[in-house]
Amino acid sequence: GIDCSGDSRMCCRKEFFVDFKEIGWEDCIIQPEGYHMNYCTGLCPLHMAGIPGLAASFHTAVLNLIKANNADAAVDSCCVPTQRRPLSLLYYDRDSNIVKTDIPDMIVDACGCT
Amino acid sequence: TPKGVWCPACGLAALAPTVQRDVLITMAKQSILSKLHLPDRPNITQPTSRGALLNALHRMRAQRMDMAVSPGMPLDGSILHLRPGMGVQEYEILSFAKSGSSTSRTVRLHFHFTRELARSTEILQATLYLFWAVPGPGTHPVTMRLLHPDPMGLNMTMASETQLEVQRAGWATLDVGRAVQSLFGQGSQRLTVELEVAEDWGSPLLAGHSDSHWPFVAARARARTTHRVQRR
Repeated sequence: GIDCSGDSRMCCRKEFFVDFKEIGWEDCIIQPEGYHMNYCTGLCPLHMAGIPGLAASFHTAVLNLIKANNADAAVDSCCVPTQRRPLSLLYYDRDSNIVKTDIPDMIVDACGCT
Repeated sequence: TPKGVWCPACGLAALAPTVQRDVLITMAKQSILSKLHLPDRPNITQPTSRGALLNALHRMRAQRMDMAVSPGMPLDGSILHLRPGMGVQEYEILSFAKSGSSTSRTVRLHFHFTRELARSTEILQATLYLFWAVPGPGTHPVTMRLLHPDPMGLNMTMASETQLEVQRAGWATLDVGRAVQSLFGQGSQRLTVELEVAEDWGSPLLAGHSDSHWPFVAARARARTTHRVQRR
């Protein structure tokens, strides 16, 4: 997958960091200091369908052209997470107990076209 | 998203950067709170001191090392080996004691667990850590009772009573897994530990409640999975 740069319009991963101190949660979340709430955005034109991330090789580019010219069924292709990992949290609950848990699939590491 | 339903990320690009940021932060808060089964951001009234937290984590690690080393540990329900569940969310919970009523011969400690946790998880293991302060040499008998309020919260139900022989000052660990499981099973959220000693002992715990010797319960829990039935 690729990370979104300034003007990229194709499917990519947009990084977004939520600093718990900035949102006033630093007293109830002991660790970590923030949450990488990355998300997927960008276009998935037909000939990109099914390719994780953006085509990088010549062979793939040719394959894309064949697909684009021959494709008959107009189907949607969406830019979605292709790799995710858990968010580990150490936090206070409402009874001031300290809880540690790993929330699965909370951090997006890569995006691609369905 | 299904056709025609607004896709959160689609509309985002059209918003002004500051508005985008606010929308994303709101989504991040909602996402974390819902995954932690918290209705809203917890309001922390009694943060634990760093000393007590570090000491508790140190005790738990020492206990795990002992368990890992000790041959033939009991395989009954009290010491469950946690296989990392396939994608099932697991929790480790540290609950520090709140002082309850006490007399010349009894001390009561309360441990609270949130309703959300009691509803959404199943307890796999729970250990009570106590630091004994003994008055002198010899063996000192202690009766430990585990109580929890009945669902109406009017009376106390005794889950178990154990006779202990305390010979020296220091940390002791006691398995309270079944008591916490039955607590959660009855929809209750408070475990009360009552310690009864002989008349001349005074308090069996370290007087003055020094932070790093304060009693706590360390529990391991797993998210309740919806019951799946497979037919062949």
